[in-house]
Amino acid sequence: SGDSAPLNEAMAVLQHHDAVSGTSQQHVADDYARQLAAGWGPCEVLLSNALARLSGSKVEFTFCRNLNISLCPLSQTAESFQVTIYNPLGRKVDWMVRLPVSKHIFLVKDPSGTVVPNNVVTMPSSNGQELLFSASVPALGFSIYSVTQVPGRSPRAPVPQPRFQKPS
Amino acid sequence: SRDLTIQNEYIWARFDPDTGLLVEMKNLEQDLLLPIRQTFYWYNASTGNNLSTQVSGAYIFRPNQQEPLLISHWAQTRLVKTDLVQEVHQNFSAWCSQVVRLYPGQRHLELEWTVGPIPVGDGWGKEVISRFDTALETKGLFFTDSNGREILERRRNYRPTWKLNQTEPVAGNYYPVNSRIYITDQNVQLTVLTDRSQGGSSLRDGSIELMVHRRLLRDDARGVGEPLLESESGLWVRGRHLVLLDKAQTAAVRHRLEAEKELLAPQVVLARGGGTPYHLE
Repeated sequence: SGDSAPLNEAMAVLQHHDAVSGTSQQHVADDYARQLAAGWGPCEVLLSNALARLSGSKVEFTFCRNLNISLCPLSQTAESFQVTIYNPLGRKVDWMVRLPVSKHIFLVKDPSGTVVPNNVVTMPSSNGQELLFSASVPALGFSIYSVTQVPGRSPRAPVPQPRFQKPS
Repeated sequence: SRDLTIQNEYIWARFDPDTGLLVEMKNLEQDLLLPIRQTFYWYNASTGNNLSTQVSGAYIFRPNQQEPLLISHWAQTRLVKTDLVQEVHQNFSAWCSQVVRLYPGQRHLELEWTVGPIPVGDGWGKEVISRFDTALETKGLFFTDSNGREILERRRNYRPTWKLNQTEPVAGNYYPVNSRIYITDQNVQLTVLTDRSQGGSSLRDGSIELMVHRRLLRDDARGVGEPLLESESGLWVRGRHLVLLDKAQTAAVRHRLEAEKELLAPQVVLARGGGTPYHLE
């Protein structure tokens, strides 16, 4: 069973001005991070249970905490996976989903099974690939998109040309 | 071609082909063109001087000179253009890079900056800023928010509630920015949305700066008892600034809606396909 209390507790502790403004010693700052990370775990279980209940399907949900540095073992290895996007706003939003993937072509379908356009972009800094597709998510709701590798074909992803400026 | 531009239906941005820096932004919908130069600088952290022994530390921001130093005069750039995104990747140095991005339907320029680990081998603490310079005549005024709920007018070297004797021309004009900072000449407004709280200011007319990362070498004698100096190789930080260019009259609705979307951004959860039905029926 999930539990949001540890994360609530961590957030309460982190109301201290040291946590808000970084005026603590390093080991205290590390402990703040430890408390937050420890709180995420049981919260992710809680969110998974809620999503399973609401989507009517028991699946093993995976939270990729390092998407901002293009790390997500599941999307980088799985041949097919589902992407659930939850929108906490009280209005519908369109959101560009970016997920690190392996060098393949993908088929992306929206909740109604309609194929949506997607791109695989090579990241110049790391030469990794990212899958992009635009998701439409209802107010205070979620949408589930399915992603499937197209067997056999690799992307002819536009390799960005380096533009070397002559140093001024 | 030497033309380095990205655009979507609403925004057009041009970069200097020689330096790789952003030099112009246009709101195509409102036909607003703004020459704007954005790049990264660092303040050299004070270790105390003849005016005061106060050093820059966890509690205190005190640069040792008014002018920040450029991280680089130019950036190595790479251009990525697909039907779902147009990006310019800028590499300023080994510890400072940025991706300037436009998606279809987006009415702001997304600047995803990556800064760190800040090198301090030269013995200097560094306080890194992203600075936007324009020709807007802003008459010493700029605006910062308070917890995203209230916008406060700020005037350079001035306090509304007492007669300020300004002793710190930089730090004395820095204010907390929780979600946005903007400047206006009453016709055009330039707004920068942040994805976290940062220190910010406008130290000259037409200019906006936001502090993105710091790494210092001295304790500032305010009780922490150690400098703001991450252990080992040091932290590198990645964040986003969303840049909006609007007519002053219509800017509020734009930045309010965008800031709310930034604060309550969608969350992504993955799952392998399949799964057993939750309910037997």
